[in-house]
Amino acid sequence: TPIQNDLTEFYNVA
Amino acid sequence: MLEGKFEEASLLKKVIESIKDSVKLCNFNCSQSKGITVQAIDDSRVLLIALKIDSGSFQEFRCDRDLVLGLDLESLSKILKQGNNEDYLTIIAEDSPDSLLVVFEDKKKDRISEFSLKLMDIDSDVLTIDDMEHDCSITMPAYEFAKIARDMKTLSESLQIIITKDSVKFNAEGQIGSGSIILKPHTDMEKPDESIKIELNQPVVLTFGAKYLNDIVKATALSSTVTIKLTDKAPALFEYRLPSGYLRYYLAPKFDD
Repeated sequence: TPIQNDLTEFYNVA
Repeated sequence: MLEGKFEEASLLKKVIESIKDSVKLCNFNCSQSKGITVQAIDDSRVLLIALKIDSGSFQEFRCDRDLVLGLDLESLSKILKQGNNEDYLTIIAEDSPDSLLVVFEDKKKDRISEFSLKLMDIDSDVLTIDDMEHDCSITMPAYEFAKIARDMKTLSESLQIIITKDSVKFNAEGQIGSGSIILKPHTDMEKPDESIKIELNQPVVLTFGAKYLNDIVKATALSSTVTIKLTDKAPALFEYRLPSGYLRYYLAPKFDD
């Protein structure tokens, strides 16, 4: 089953 | 002071209905130059909403000083349901507001209805999203993408999107079986919004949570077309154009273990 990624793995929290 | 008058209440009603199930609380940033902008992330941090309602979306817009309106969207939705779609809708806030005034005016009858919505202090994370080149972009009828997202969710929790030069394929594999829908690019001269356009730098295969795609297609009423921008191993961008501005969703992909 594919694992759901989190947006913070791709973008920095400002 | 902020004063923004919409020609029709339906625009803001549709925008709020499109995002309120994904984010409950969010800050509306208001300025004379940018109009209203919002960035909000859902609780699971998988889906991000970026909204821009330019001043051109308003019949009249003035914002003397930059303002942040902390809104509970469920509450705002309740108030917006008090007005008719065709009514003029004006939102008004003082410079240091603790409430937002919402005014509906019926265009035919002498009826004016006013509501006050309490504002909140909302502490939210903001993500830095740089403009980037995408591997491919698809523009297709919004209703068609909505039907695919809703239908395929009944088969599987995940929807795979496979883009090549010649086609876009939506693939779902679930316990009861599997399904796929293949669309080929075409141009409809009479109804341009019915066209399917693919721009491709390189082929992409990505998998997304069907639940989130179904949240995204709640924006279908806002625009006749949706543009989907995909990049290998990166979040996808789904964009619905407003008359002046946009509603964008950034969705993190799923990867195989």
